[in-house]
Amino acid sequence: YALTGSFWKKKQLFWRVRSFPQGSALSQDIVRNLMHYALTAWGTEVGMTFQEAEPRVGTEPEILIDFARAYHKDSYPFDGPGGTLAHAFFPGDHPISGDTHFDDEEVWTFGESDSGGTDLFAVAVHEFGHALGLAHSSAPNSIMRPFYQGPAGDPSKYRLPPDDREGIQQLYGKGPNSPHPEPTRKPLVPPPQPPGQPPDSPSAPVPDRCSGNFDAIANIRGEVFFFKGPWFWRLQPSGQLVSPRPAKLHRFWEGLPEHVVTVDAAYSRPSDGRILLFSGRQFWVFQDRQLEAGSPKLLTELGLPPGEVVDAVFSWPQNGKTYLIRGEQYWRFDEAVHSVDPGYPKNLNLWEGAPSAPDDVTIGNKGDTYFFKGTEYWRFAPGSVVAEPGSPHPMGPDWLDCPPSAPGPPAPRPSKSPRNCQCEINQ
Amino acid sequence: TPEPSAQDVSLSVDWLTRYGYLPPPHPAQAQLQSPEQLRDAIKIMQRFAGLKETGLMDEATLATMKKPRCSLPDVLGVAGLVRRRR
Repeated sequence: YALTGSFWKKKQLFWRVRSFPQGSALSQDIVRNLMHYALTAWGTEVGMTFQEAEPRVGTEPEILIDFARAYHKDSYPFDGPGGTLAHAFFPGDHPISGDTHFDDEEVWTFGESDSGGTDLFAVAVHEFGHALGLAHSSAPNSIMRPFYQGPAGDPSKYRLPPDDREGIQQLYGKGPNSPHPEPTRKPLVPPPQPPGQPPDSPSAPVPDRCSGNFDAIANIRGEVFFFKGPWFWRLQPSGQLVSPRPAKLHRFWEGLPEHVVTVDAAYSRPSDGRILLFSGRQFWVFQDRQLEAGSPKLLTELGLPPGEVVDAVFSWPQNGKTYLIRGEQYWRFDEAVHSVDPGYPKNLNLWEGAPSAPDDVTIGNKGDTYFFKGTEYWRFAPGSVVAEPGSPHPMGPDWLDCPPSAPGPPAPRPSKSPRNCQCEINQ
Repeated sequence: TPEPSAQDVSLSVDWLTRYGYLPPPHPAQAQLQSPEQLRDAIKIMQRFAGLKETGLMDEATLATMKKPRCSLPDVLGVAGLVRRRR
């Protein structure tokens, strides 16, 4: 799926058929019913409601539906039977936003085979996907594929294909009555500690999270993981660190070989929820905390040239594609066809303001993209490839509960280094 | 593979431009497209449509370009943004 970057900020929208097809076998009531079912197909997945507006009452509905011919005062003239069938305008504040136009010169049908004409319901579901903020998808079974794919079946029983559900739920969240609840995933819990080894053993020296320079940073099911050497910290969605003390890599990621002591990049694959840890020229695939059979795999399997390693990997919610960054270049990987898109690598400066060779890049829980490097981070608003003004920001205070490094006299140092301090049970 | 006719090439370039695979022509200057640029655009179109990526205007590609479809572009680049703003 691909998002256009625009969506409605309200959960109830109004619609109305302003002009009906002329000379069609479909009655006006059937047309209205088909529109209702086509909108409902999207609404049930995200908890949105669509109400048919009465003509000439109150304000204009967001989605005005027309059957028009040839040039009809927008940028997309129709071309008679065949060719272009319909179009819709993406969400926004303009009066035409959300409006949906069908070519009146098509033979619109409902519930018939291909030979009888074009199934109005199938085309309406596709167009309303645009009216709600989706662009065209290349996924094989998606209703948002740009080409007409034949009748969509009984409108009252129709359900969106998985690619479209995922796309619309990226924009509006999951509806309470979504007919396709995701199976409950096993929560990520820390493994039990081995006996006789307290989790916060003061004898083990640990790195300082406030000094930044992480090897990898990833958002895994809403929690941000900060990797440094054989350690990592976890930041809960509430913004609280699970513990100021890091956890050991190998106690958590079961099956990760002992010789892997740094993670160069990590990300959670949205298509199946697998977690991928990259180190050197290989990567390891985990389901929850368990290593999957077949790991490690080589980066060349992702279409990268032999010999390459990666600085950062992330999946961009805007288009569901995976971005692999190395130095000042990046590749775009398409999970659906399992290869790098043509035309890559491209220069990282297409992400305006982004640092080269970032420590890692991850997506926040509100869809923002964050580049991290050293002790700083750069924020990109959802869908934007331009860093927000004021970037970079210091990451310690914003992410890791660290004091701001204000200029002035140095902070008083403890008389003993943490390595040598003696801790009481309650300290 | 037989060479596509000049008309097919012309229609294909128009199609690739209309649906966002090639940049829109500049109003003030003639547009010159390199064969590489055209091949890349065809490849991306073929990938999008689930066809074999040949980079050539083969029969399957031309047939797909003649299929009924939605009027909106597949690649929302600068052209898409300009249209939305307008």
